[in-house]
Amino acid sequence: TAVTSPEQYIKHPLQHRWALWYFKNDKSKSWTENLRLISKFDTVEDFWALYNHIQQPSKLGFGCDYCLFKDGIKPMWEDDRNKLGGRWLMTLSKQQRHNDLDRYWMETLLCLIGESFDEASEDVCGAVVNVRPKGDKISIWTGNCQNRDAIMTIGQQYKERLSIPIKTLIGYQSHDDTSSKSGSTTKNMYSV
Amino acid sequence: GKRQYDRDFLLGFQFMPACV
Repeated sequence: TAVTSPEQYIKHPLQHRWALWYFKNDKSKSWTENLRLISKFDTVEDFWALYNHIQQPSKLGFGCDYCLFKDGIKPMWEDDRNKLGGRWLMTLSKQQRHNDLDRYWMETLLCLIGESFDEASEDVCGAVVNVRPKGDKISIWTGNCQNRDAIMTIGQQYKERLSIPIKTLIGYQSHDDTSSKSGSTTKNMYSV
Repeated sequence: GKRQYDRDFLLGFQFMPACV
């Protein structure tokens, strides 16, 4: 039976083209030399082909990151589309590397490529997972830290999506505050 | 309109054979 519907041949296009980056901390190289573009995709099928092909975050070495950003936005504060923005930041405990890290990262990716935040998805620039000895971090970056409504929509829906307990607060920090901080903590502009 | 895909829809494609 060769007759099939066209849907079986056409990949499902995403709203945006996305770029997946990998950062490996090699102290003999510069920060930008350590940041590598892995691949870009713009369909559901191509996303899974890539996702299924690469290591889960929990298998990465300390100091490594994955970054998923909309095509054209570099995963760094200095990019024009990031510099006025900030991030919803989740800091995970050491135990959560085993229990939650990979699951949270996959949910984060699905939120981004599926445009889960409705109109607020336009504010999303990308997401980052940092694998660190003290505790891993996952963040969603948005383009303008003054866009309160969009940021709160993203934060509330994201927290719900990850089934974070209501009592556990997650915070949003501007990149300006993060980059200029002197101590180990950055103040939250918003929290949910 | 915006191309939105919910979680279950996206997950449904994770282990599909690659398309042409």
